Order: sequence, then structure tokens, then C-alpha cells
Amino acid sequence: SSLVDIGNQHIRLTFDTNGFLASVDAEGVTHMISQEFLYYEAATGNNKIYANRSSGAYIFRPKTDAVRTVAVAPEITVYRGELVEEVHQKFNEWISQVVRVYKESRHAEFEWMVGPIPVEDNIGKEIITRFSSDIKSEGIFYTDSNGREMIKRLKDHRDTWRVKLLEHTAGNYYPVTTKIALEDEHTRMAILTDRAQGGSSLSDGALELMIHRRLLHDDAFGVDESLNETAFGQGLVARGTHYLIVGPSQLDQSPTTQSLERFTQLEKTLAPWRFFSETNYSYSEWS
Amino acid sequence: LPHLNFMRETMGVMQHHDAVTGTEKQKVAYDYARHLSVGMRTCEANSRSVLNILTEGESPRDKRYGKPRPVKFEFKTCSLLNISMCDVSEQSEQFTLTLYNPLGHSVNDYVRVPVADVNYEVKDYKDVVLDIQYVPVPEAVQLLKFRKSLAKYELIFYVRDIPAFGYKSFYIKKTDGHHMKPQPDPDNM
Repeated sequence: SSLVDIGNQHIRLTFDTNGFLASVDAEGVTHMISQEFLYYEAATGNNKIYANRSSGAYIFRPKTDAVRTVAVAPEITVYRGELVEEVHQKFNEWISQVVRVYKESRHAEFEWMVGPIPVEDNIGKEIITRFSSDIKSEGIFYTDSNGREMIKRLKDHRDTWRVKLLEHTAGNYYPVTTKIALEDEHTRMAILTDRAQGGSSLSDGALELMIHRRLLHDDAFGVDESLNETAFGQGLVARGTHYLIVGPSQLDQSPTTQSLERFTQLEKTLAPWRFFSETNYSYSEWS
Repeated sequence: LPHLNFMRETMGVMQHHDAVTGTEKQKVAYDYARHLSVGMRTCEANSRSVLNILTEGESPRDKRYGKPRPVKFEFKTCSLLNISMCDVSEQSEQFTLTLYNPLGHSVNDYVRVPVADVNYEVKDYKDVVLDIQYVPVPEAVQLLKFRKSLAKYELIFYVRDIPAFGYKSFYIKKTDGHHMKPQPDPDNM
């Protein structure tokens, strides 16, 4: 009972004794996949020269490529029922998440909530979620182009010129409108987003997405304000969902995973609209 | 048409590069939010009107009485469902939920409805009582300072085959029976 697992006949997620995702069973095959929240400390400077540019609304510019962890052992609570199984994770006072698998689904949902990001230490922070797997992606990953075709990205590379990146992290970030994915000859892992985010794969098998940022300096590209939005006297709270899909890769001659991603993407971005009506009618009158 | 045009114009404004990337000034961000909020409300009026026309259609009984059935529903959208808030579902003894599928193929959907207690019954239009499950609204969400809500739970049910460009409605009612509040799995504490 020291390990927690949730899932159904298609997909099963196992959490380690510290409360982090440890592996995903998809269609009978086990993949080592972990997920955690991390943050980059924002660069600050006087904006006089490029080297002194601050991270701001226009540019993501971490002070170093190193990431900071937010928790070593999130508190978890598990709820099980006939329709859904959920793990509620609390990482700290400002990051929490619900991981769920519905009985009939082939994907897992990660509903994250981040904020208000603390800045009492006068350090801007850019929060990411990172999924790390044993997939040997060799620096290649794919991001979508406004929800349509997928564009191949190779780490530290540009197709039309020789690039030498001085900012290894930011230089490998790409826009993600709905999907980021990677694969090797056996396995494919994709994350669908519910909004446009920045994303990357900075090491083999890993996908990361930036989910929230709070910065204390302007980057001098025009807005002339720091990206430090507040409401009710505190920093903003962001809540959203990622959908994780794992399965056999395209190279395995199986189109199933990508078609599943496509259907899920459509069904999540154009989900059924909900209309609520108070009524005094009895059921039979309403019927 | 003016309702739709307001949203059309707003979507035009939203294509400015500052709106796409989030590089607008804070006061402009507030104005974008205001425009989108008003645009959603104006379009809500259109969908309410259309759905009332669709659901009012003359039934045989109406023809017998020679007049259309005077049923009007509110068809409210709850824009704060992402933090498990909805006035109608939290405060009503009985309410209906209509799901409209904007896709060109039928879909299944797990519906989550914020509720204050765990004593509800959900019926579809065929008088079938659906299987339901409750899960607690996560503690961190309940503690959000700006969230003013009675909802401590989410009522979940599964809807099959919402037709393409079509809808299904459900009747949700509080019952007298007592249900078990969702308890954490004791083996995984």
C-alpha cells in the first residue's frame, strides 16, 4: 500500500512514496514517467545592453539554466469511485494539482493551480510543469502550429542557419497552442494544453510547459511595466489542465496514438458548452 | 446581430499582437477582459434565445391545446466553473443542464457540476437515473480568497453520444436521501 495508483483498463498512473507521479501504464506497457513543478528565477538587469536584459512580458530570460524545486514530498489524498479516480496533490502553499483518470478515458488529466507566486524575496519566478520519461527522443520534439500541423524541433538547432545559443533554456522554448510531443521508435508521449503556453524539451524524454510567471522588472521592449499582475491585493492565481497521452509511437507503424491525440484535442478545445437553468417544473413537466 | 457583432469586434481587437502575446499594459489587459466578458454575455443572450426556440417546439400536447408551450429557460453559462463555482447549481433545489456539442461528430463527456451537498439525482430525457459520483473541491480551491461559493463538492456524471451540432439536457434535483460524502482512500493516506 505504499504506492498509489489510479486508472482504468487503458491507462494507469502510479505515484511513488513521496507523492510524485512515477510511471504510466498505457495499453499494458509500463513507462517510467514522472511529473513535477519547478521554477526558473528571472534575470534582472538595467537593460542597457543585451547581457543586462531583464526577463519580462516580451522575453523569457531565466537568470541561469538551473531550475528550483518547489516540494520534495507533496501531500496527497486519493479519491476513488465508479466514474473517476483522483489524486489531490498539494506541493506547497501556492501550488496544487488534481491528477485524474476517468473510467472510459484513454488519457490522464492534470489540473494544476499555481499562485499567488510569492515575490517577497524580490525574485521574479517563472513556473513550469515538467514530465520526464524514459523515451529516447534524441533532442527532437514537436510543437503544434496553431492547433494544426506539428512542427519538428531539434534542440540547439535552427533549420536555416547555424546557431550557437547563448541562452540554452529560452533559446529552446517554442510556442505551444494545443500540443507538445516527443517519441522514440517505441513510445510516444504528448501533452495537450487548454491554452497557449511556452514549452520545450531540454533533455531527452522530457517535456516542460510554462504555466505561470510573475516578474518584477520591465524588459525594456516597449510595455514599460513589469509582468506583475495582482488582484485583491495579491498575485494572480492560474488554474488549468494538461492532458497526458502515452502510447505506441508513429515509428511503430501505429497511427492510434496520434489519432487519439487529435480527437482528444478537438474534444477538449471545443468541449460541449454547458447551460444551466433553474426550473420550477417537475421532471414530467420538463420532460 | 448587434450581440454577435460586439463579440466579432472584440475578437478583432484580440488579434492585436499585444493581445495575442500578453504584452499589453495592465490597464489595457483589464479593458480586454471587460470586452470579452461583455461579448460572452451578449452571445449568451443569442444562445439562450436559440435554445429556447429549439426546446419549445410544438409537441402533440401543445397542438391539442392550440398554443405553444410557454416554457422559457435561462440557459446560463457559468464562467467560473474552472474554479468550481456556479450560482445555479449551488443554490437551486432543481435545475436543468443542457450540453451543446459544437463538433461535427458525436462526443461523450464527463460533466462536473459544483454543488453544496451530496444529495442529488440526475435524470436524462428518457427518465433514466444516471450513475453519479461526488468528489470534494480541492482544499486549495476552497481556500481561494476571492472565491465566494457554497460548493464543496463536484457532482460528476457521464454523458454518452451528444449529437454533432446538437444537445442533450439533464434534470438535476436535490433528494431527501442521504448519500455518503466522498472519503479519501484510507489505504493511500
